[in-house]
Amino acid sequence: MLRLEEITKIYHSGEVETTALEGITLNIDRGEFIAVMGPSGCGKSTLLNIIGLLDSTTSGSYYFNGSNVAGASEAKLANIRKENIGFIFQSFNLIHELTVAENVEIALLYHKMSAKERRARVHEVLERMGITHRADHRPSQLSGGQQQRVAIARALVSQPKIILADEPTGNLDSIHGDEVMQMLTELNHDGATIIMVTHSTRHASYAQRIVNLFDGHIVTESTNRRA
Amino acid sequence: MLRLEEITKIYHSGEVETTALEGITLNIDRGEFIAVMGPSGCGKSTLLNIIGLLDSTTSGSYYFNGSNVAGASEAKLANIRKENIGFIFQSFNLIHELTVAENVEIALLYHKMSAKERRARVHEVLERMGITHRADHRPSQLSGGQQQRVAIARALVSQPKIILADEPTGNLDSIHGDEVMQMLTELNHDGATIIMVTHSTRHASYAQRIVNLFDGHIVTESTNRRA
Ligand SMILES: Nc1ncnc2c1ncn2[C@@H]1O[C@H](COP(=O)(O)OP(=O)(O)OP(=O)(O)O)[C@@H](O)[C@H]1O
Ligand SMILES: Nc1ncnc2c1ncn2[C@@H]1O[C@H](COP(=O)(O)OP(=O)(O)OP(=O)(O)O)[C@@H](O)[C@H]1O
Ligand SMILES: [Mg+2]
Ligand SMILES: [Mg+2]
Repeated sequence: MLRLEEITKIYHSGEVETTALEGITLNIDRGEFIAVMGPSGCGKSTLLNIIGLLDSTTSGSYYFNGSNVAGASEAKLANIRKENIGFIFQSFNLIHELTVAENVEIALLYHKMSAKERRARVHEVLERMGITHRADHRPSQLSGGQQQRVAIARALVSQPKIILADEPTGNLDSIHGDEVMQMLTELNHDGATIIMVTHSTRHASYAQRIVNLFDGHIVTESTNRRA
Repeated sequence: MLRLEEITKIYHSGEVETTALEGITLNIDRGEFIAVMGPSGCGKSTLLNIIGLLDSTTSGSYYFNGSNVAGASEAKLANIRKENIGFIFQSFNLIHELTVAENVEIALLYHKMSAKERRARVHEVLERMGITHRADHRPSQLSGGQQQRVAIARALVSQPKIILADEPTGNLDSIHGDEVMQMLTELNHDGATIIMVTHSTRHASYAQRIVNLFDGHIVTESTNRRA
């Protein structure tokens, strides 16, 4: 379903070149739940951004549902993202001028449903994340972990086919963190493909496969027998 | 050294009142290393902001080195902060227009030392945090964990008497996280007073005392026999 072949990503800043990923080859089947781990700076967010069509590759090929995305127009990529992908960003990327409920509702505006249905779904996911009491606040009035839960709610409210989660529990205590993992597990059982970056071996154990990155390369892959 | 008596903090947003802290009474001695834990949204960052003189209380008294800070001018508070406190923010608060080295160097501008000495100290702490290769980049060109390490470097470069760390390892893998805890431990042995918010029981075990917050109240305190 998602096929990366020999993906390399080099960032240029002034005269400095940073090879963030090199020779990444990875196949992800529909419905898989994969955890990506590795030291800070090793390329995990870069990998997720490429999979999520938010960043281009320097070389190599990426096939999304069988079609090569290289050279696809930004409009086409934006369409594919809207229809398929829910992204939980490492730094949340909430819109400061909108309320919590509005931030989450935005993710449903492209989907065919009445305003009434939209608001019901927003309420449901905010309740699941334990932040309904913050619905009319703005992100700056929330704690760090509450902001993270808004980012999660926004990514999941449309029940996307592919969920890309970049360290979704980094600001959460163990109870809220486990609740998020529980929700991701249920969505995976309902058919969602999930790729989750995490520093927590405990949360990685919810996945069926763990991919370890180091210095821009995949160094090991392991199958999780428990999941 | 730091004495909080019956501290209450209420936020007002429109018609909604949020009691973030209620009746907080806490004494912190010079040289202590305290961990603060509790569920997302329970008041930890608010507590740290009040201790760090970044936020005022709604009621109650806060004595910093014996003098009541209520009613102190912003200029006076800013002076106390500059001379005593290093703050690691939960959302980093880096200056986007400056390089990594400049972001860290700013913390030394109030201290009497030559430019040469400043740059040596900046280099030393960046090396300790494993990010010298990013010194001339801007924060947006760094990974999440690298940004967190810049925030840590900036707070620690002046070797402050009081270190307030709000979830300093949330975006770090275990190796880098342990390295940060090691550094905090050394600074504590050299005399720094440390108050650290964390969701990690493993990192909390580096502290001598653990304070548990719930819904704005202190619910338990425990002494760590191992530390
Ligand atoms: N500016 C604000 N206006 C209104 N409410 C606020 C504001 N800042 C924080 N709050 C609320 O005060 C409560 C405590 O927030 P705080 O940031 O201290 O929590 P926390 O324990 O640090 O949580 P986390 O672990 O998620 O970082 C939360 O319910 C939060 O929504
Ligand atoms: N825009 C950019 N310009 C230059 N270098 C970049 C840019 N974005 C990322 N990098 C570099 O690419 C490398 C990989 O970054 P990435 O964000 O993928 O790491 P990561 O594994 O997600 O780390 P963390 O666990 O700290 O979030 C890092 O060395 C980073 O500094
Ligand atoms: Mg990252
Ligand atoms: Mg907080």
